[in-house]
Amino acid sequence: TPTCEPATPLCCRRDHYVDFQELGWQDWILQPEGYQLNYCSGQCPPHLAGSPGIAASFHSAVFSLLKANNPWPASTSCCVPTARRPLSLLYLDHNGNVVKTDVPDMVVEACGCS
Amino acid sequence: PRAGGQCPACGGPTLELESQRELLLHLAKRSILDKLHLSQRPTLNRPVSRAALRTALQRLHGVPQGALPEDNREQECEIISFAETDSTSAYSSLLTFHLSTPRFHHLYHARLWLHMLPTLPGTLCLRIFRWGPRRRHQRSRTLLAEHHITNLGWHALTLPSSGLRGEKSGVLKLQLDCRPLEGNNSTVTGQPRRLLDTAGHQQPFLELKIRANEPGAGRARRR
Repeated sequence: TPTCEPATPLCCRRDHYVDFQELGWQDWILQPEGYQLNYCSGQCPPHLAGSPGIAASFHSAVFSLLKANNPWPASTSCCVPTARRPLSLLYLDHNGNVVKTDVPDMVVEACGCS
Repeated sequence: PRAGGQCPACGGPTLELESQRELLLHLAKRSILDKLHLSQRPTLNRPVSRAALRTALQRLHGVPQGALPEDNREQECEIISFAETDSTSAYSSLLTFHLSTPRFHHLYHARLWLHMLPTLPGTLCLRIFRWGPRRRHQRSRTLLAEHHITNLGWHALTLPSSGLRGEKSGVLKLQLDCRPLEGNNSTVTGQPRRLLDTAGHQQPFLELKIRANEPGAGRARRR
């Protein structure tokens, strides 16, 4: 995934760390202390459409070139997560039970154009 | 980018940093509550002693976790529920647990952790009963497990998960009856002392493991 500078207009992963203390939730979420709230945003010009957010394979590079040479792209494409990982949470429920669960697809790891 | 400019990514108006931060924190809250299937953050009705919590987590970390295939781990949920204890007599205690998991019916692993006091010499026979619903002023009870205890300290007593399911009210009551093992020649001398050590961080607790879906459901869906 290309590292995102704030001024980068192209589709990439924007990293933000959220501390549960900042949410006022440190009393019921015991572990971890915060998590990466990453999200995808940026423009998807035609030659980027369909290219994965990480190193594009040869096929998708050629595919992108073909697209770039086609002045009428079929449709616009969007900047979306292409890889996500679970987040392990340890929290208290309203009965004071301690619950440990792996929340699937919680952290965005890579972005790309759909 | 500064406020009032144009967002390089979407072309829309940019927000000043403070409102961007607020928007992100709101997104974070929404995302966590949705993934935990909660409509709002839990209000903690029953405070948990941090010392008891630390003791329970240390106990569980000492136990090798059953290796689960990766995809199952995402569907798995582990719960520690601390007991409210009433000593009904020297050799009997009533433990009350408040379980709030709607998915309780996919329970597949249950262990009761007790810190036993040196009540009587010799081996003790500990029976664990589950209290059923009250009928005509009678309370039924079902024997869940029987364990022989020879030493004091922490014990992890396995319970049949099938015996704990189906609790609609979310309140689970377990009664512990402790007797010297038959033929145990130690005579009961003096005033019997308490069976369980429930002081401070030795609070009894249930260790439960629940699958979010019925085993195999994911595979059926994928097929």
